[in-house]
Amino acid sequence: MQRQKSILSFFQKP
Amino acid sequence: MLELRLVQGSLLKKVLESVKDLVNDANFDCSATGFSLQAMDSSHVALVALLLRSEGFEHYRCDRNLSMGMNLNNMAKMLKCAGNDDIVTIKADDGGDTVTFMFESPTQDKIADFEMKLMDIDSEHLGIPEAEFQAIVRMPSAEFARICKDLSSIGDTVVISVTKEGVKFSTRGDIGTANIVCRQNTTVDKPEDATVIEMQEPVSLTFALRYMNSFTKATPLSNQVTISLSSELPVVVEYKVAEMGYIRFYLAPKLEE
Repeated sequence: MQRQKSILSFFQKP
Repeated sequence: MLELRLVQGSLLKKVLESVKDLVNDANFDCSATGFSLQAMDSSHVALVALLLRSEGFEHYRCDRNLSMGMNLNNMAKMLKCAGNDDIVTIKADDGGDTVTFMFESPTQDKIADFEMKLMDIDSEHLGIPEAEFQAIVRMPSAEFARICKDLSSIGDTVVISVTKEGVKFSTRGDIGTANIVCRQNTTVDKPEDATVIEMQEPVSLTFALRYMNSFTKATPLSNQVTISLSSELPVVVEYKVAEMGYIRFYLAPKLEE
């Protein structure tokens, strides 16, 4: 089963 | 005070057409570097980053850094009123709550100004780390758009795989499966027709076609698209904006649980 990742899990918040 | 004059106003029209369905509201940031935007779609799966460098404008005045919150659909509505050959000037006062788009016909016989209300948008600028990509594919943008459109009539996701054979776009749906392989092709009459594959290592990733199709709305901006891939990282789909900058779409992959 594949799950859509959020872009927030790859890029850092400031 | 901000005043940006863009002779090729159609570029701005095309930029807005390419992002207005993906992002509702966004802050446009204006600095000495240029006019830029970073925004996520409402479900936080994709991110768009736009840069139009100051050197690309005929006149670029930005007294101090300014962030202008705009509804992209409304901005697109206003820019649609500019002719394709019109010169577009963006004007705003420091601390003001409106932005003005001025459209001049090439012969200067028609001048229009449209004032749009700005909005306060809470947005966080995400830090995008510099990445070494396992594979970078450069191909005709119209070809990429055609592939995404065709595959989305069969399935919801696309698997993009790069091997030494080429780049393969695959999908699967209720009615069956589809595979499209594009091989490197540099023996073309026009450089924009080339497909160039730079591969460090084979890579295979799955993405939602709905977003890919949305990104291809930027196709009128550039004859070529660059697709950069690394295992378990967002894909970067980049369209150059003439000589002045780029629009980059980042899309998070679908990964095994």
